[in-house]
Amino acid sequence: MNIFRLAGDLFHLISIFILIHKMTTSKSCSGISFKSQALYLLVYVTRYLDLFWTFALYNSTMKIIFIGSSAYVLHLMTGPFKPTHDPNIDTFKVRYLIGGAAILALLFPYKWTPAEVLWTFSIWLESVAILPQLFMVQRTGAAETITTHYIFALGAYRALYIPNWIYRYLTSTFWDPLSIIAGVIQTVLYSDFFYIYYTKVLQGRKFELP
Amino acid sequence: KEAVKLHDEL
Repeated sequence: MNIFRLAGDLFHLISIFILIHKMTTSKSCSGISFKSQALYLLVYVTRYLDLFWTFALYNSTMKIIFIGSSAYVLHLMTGPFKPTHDPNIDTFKVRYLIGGAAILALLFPYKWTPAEVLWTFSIWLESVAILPQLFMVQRTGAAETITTHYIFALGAYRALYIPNWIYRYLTSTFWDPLSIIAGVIQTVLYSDFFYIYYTKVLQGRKFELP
Repeated sequence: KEAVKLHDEL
C-alpha cells in the first residue's frame, strides 16, 4: 500500500457516497446514467470473483462495499426512483463497449483461465464505463453540481492509481502493463471533463458545456 | 521487470 493507492481508493469511496447521497436526498436519479451504473456493477462482479478464494481484510472489505453499493444504486434506479430516470437521454450503445472489452480480454489475458479472462474484461470495461455518463452530460449540455462532483471523484480515483503504478514500478520487480494502459485510457477519457470541472465548477459557476 | 497482474489492487 502507498499513499496514492490509498487516496485513489478513498476517492472511489467518496464518489459512491456522493452518488447515493445525491439520489437519496433529492429522491431522484436524474442526470445519472443507468447504463454506466450497470456497467460498473458488471465490472465489480467480474473483477472481484476472487472474493470466493482469497481473503485480505482491506481488499475484501472494499470489494464487498463496491459490489454492494453498486447493486444498491441499481436498485434505487430501477425501484424507488425509476420515474425520475429518462431512458431517452441515456442512449449510448454499450454493446460496443462490452464487445470490445470481451475481445481484448480473450486476446490478451495474463492467463487463459475463466477468472483471469473475466478480470481482464473488467479492467478494459472499467476504462470505458463512464462513457454513457459523459455522453449523457454532453447531450443535456449541463449537469447538476453534485453530479459533477461525483464524476470528478470517480475520475480522480483511477488518475491517482497512475502515480501508484509509477511508484510500484520503481520499487518492485513486477508491474502490470494491462492495468496501466487501461488506467491511462480511463484517465484520458476524463480529461475534458476535468478541464471543464476545474474552469467552471471550482470557480463557482454552473457546469455547462461551451 | 516481470509483467504480471498485481493481485493486491482494487
